[in-house]
Formats: sequence, structure tokens, C-alpha cells
Amino acid sequence: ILRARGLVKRYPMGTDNCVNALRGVDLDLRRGGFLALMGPSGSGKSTLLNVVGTLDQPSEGRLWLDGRELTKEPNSRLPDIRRRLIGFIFQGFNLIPSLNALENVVLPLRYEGSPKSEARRRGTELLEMVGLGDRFHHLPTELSGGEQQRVAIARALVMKPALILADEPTGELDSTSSRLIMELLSGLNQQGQSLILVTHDPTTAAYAERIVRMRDGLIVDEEGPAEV
Amino acid sequence: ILRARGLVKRYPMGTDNCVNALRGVDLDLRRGGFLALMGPSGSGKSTLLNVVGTLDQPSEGRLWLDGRELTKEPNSRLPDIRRRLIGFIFQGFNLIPSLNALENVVLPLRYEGSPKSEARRRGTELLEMVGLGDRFHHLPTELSGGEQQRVAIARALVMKPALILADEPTGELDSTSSRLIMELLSGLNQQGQSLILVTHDPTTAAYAERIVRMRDGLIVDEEGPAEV
Ligand SMILES: Nc1ncnc2c1ncn2[C@@H]1O[C@H](COP(=O)(O)OP(=O)(O)OP(=O)(O)O)[C@@H](O)[C@H]1O
Ligand SMILES: Nc1ncnc2c1ncn2[C@@H]1O[C@H](COP(=O)(O)OP(=O)(O)OP(=O)(O)O)[C@@H](O)[C@H]1O
Ligand SMILES: [Mg+2]
Ligand SMILES: [Mg+2]
Repeated sequence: ILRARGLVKRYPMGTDNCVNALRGVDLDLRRGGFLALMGPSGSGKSTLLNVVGTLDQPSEGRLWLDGRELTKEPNSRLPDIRRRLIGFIFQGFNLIPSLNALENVVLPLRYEGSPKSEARRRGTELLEMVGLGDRFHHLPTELSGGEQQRVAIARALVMKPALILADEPTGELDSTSSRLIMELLSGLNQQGQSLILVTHDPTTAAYAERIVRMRDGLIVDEEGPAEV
Repeated sequence: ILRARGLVKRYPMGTDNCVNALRGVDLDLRRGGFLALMGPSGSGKSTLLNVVGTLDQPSEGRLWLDGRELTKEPNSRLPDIRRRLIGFIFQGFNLIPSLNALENVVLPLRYEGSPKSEARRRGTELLEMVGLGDRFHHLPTELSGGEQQRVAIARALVMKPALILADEPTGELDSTSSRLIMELLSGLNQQGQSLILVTHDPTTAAYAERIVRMRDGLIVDEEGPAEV
């Protein structure tokens, strides 16, 4: 479902300085695959996820999603492709502060014109699945850190996207909530959901079928979870 | 340095609903103490830290910091007391988006009227201690998640406060960066720094001399790290 070749991402800083966030990354994910991406802080994991998820343009390299070469698509078409195919769980959560938990979760559905009752039914189901059945009406500021993270997870799942890109989905969660979320994602994967998950937690990474490690903008290691 | 008795925090939700975030919490920390606070998502850890740190007023209960009863102080005096005595590391980091890493770190010093050169020297030293020596001039949006978290840590340390309250300071950090931060905090504690640290990571909690566990707004367990 995903193929990336030679991804480079440079961030110019001033006139003669540059951060080489990605220095030539190749990545493959089969349909229904489950990959965990690990590496030190600043190694390029979020950058790779953002480029793969079309939220950021690579400085060099090519990217294919669902058979289509995204690096050849005009930028104007990317938001559409992204909304249909990709569910993003952001490292910083990115909830809309003026909307409550349920409204945040159903936002993609309402955007598509889904009827209010159907959106409410689907959003409620997902909030219950992440253990927030009694927090629908809370605003993000009225939720704990881990609760905000779980709302973001529910939102990414609401459209049943072809590919889920999760950036540290259990970063703020205790072991019980982490297990709840990972069982949920693992269950979806068993039903065919493709998943790339960034994590620094080996317990979370162990749910994946492959672990890819980064360092300084490069992939330096690849293994199956049995070898962790 | 800290004493809390009977802390209750209720959040009214609508006319007949209420979240009981804290249901009667007692807490003690000796000068130079190091306490880790653990518990499930939503159990009240951040709320307890915010109340202890005077960022939030308890619905009931009493609080003493450095010998002074804060629950008897007029609200107008609290920001002053807080700025002098407490260094906060927030779960969501709370950096100022328009200021770069160095400016964010030295903000408390500049607020106090510290000369620019002295602030710069102190801020640079702290950024280097958290491994961000080459990221001074980056804005928060130009930093990775873990880098933003480390800037927030450096900022909390810049005033050498009597008490540091850290809410999940390693939540977005890989094991190497976590160890760097915990060695730094542990080192400060050995020099007399008082610390309360919320975490869901047992490795991080193991640096503390006591671990307090919460569940549903109450403290349910207390132990020394040897018993983890
Ligand atoms: N402003 C608010 N209004 C209503 N409810 C709130 C508010 N802030 C927090 N809560 C609720 O209070 C409970 C405790 O929140 P708190 O942030 O202290 O949890 P926590 O232990 O820090 O959780 P986490 O590990 O997920 O960060 C949560 O269930 C949350 O939904
Ligand atoms: N907009 C930007 N401008 C300049 N540099 C950037 C920008 N965004 C990220 N960087 C730098 O690129 C590097 C990679 O960032 P990235 O967010 O991908 O790291 P990461 O692996 O996700 O780290 P973490 O585990 O801390 O979240 C970092 O060192 C960061 O400072
Ligand atoms: Mg990241
Ligand atoms: Mg919290």
C-alpha cells in the first residue's frame, strides 16, 4: 500500500544552515502490514511520517500510496487523497479546542456530509472503544493528557482509512490504557488495516510485525518483533 | 517543603453533573525529597500537580508550601509565590510559539529583569545539558516532539526553583533521552532539589525515593522504589 524511495527532507535555517531531517529513506508497507518506527529523539520519525502522509513535501525522492505516485500529483489534489486514504494520529494530538470530544471525533464525517445521526452513532462507538464513553461533551481543556490522546486516536479511525499513521499513540498513556489502544489497533490490523506506528516504547512496538529503526535521518536497522 | 491535606477538586459539567478529579488527597514532601506519582489515565495526577503548583484552586482542602499556607493567600499573591518557588514542566509542554528555544528557556529570567547576557549564558548552559546545544534558534514548530519537551524541562530549571513539578517529563522521549533527563533531575535532587514527578513509565519512577499511586482521584498506595 505504501512505497517510498530516496526520501530526503531538508529544513533551511538561515542563509547557510540546514537541518537534514531525512537523508535518503526507503520504505515499503504491504497492504495489511503493521510497521513500528523507532529511534532517538530528533532522528526524523515524525518527519518521515509527515512526508509519507503527504502533510509535508520531500526535498527529494518518490512516494506511492495505493498504487498512485503522490510525488507526481499536483499539490491541490493531496488533501482529497489524504482525507480518503489516511488516518493521522499526531504526536501533539491536534484537537480543535472549541469542539468537544465527540465533535472532534466526527469532524471528518461531517466534512464529508455524513448525516448528523450517523456521525453521532459512529463517533460514540469509537469513543466507547477507547474508554471515553463518559467524556463526549468535554472540551480538550477538560480532558486529561491521555484522554486527549485517545480522542485523537478515535478521530483517526472514524473514516476507516486505508492507512493509519500513528505518531507515538501511547506516549501519554499508562500501561492499561496503552494495552487497550494497542489491542484495538492490533485487532483492526488483523482485519486488514495497514498501520505505521512511531513509538519509543518497546512494549508498543512489539505489536507490529516489523520494526524499523532510524538514526540521524536514515534507516539503520530492520527486524521482526521476535528479534527485539 | 510541601504539605497538602484533604485536597478535593470538582469540575462542574452542566447543571447536575460533576467530575470529581480529586476526592480528598493528602501529600507530604520533605525538603530535598523526590516523589513519583503514578496512576491510570484520568486518575487525577495532573489535577493534583496543578493544585499543588497553585495553577488551580482546590474545591476543598489546605496547602502549605515552604512553610506558608497557600490556601490562605489572596489569589493576587500566588503568581509571585509560584514564580519564585516552583518550576513547572507541563504535560503539553506549553512553549511560546513565537519564541525560539533559547528565548523560551530564558523567559522567566527576562521577566525578572535579568540582564540579557546573563540570561543567554544560563539558557545556553541548560539547553546544552538537555542535549539541544545546536537547536537554540529553532521555533517550537521547528523542533521534534521530544526536543520541545526538553526545552520545557530546561525552562523549568532556569530559575533554580525550590520545588520542581514535572508532568510526564519523559512522555515523548526515547530511552536514551529519558536517561539523560532523569540523570539530570536526579543529580539536581542529590544537590537538594525537591521534586514531584508524574509518570506512567516505571523506569522513570524508579529514580524517585517514593512512589505514590492514584486511582479515581484518591491516593491508593505508597511505596519506596525498592518495592516496585
Ligand atoms: N477542566 C476540566 N473539566 C472537567 N473535567 C476535567 C477537567 N480537567 C480534567 N478533567 C477530568 O478530571 C479527570 C482527571 O484529570 P487529570 O488531567 O488530572 O488526569 P491524569 O491522571 O493527569 O491523566 P493522564 O494520565 O491521562 O494525563 C479526568 O478524567 C478528566 O476528564
Ligand atoms: N520545521 C523545521 N525546521 C527545522 N528543523 C526541523 C523542523 N522540524 C523538525 N526539525 C528538526 O528535524 C529533526 C527531526 O525531527 P522529527 O520531528 O522528525 O524527529 P523525531 O524523530 O520525531 O523526534 P521525537 O522522537 O523527539 O519526536 C529534529 O532534529 C528537528 O530539530
Ligand atoms: Mg516526533
Ligand atoms: Mg495528566
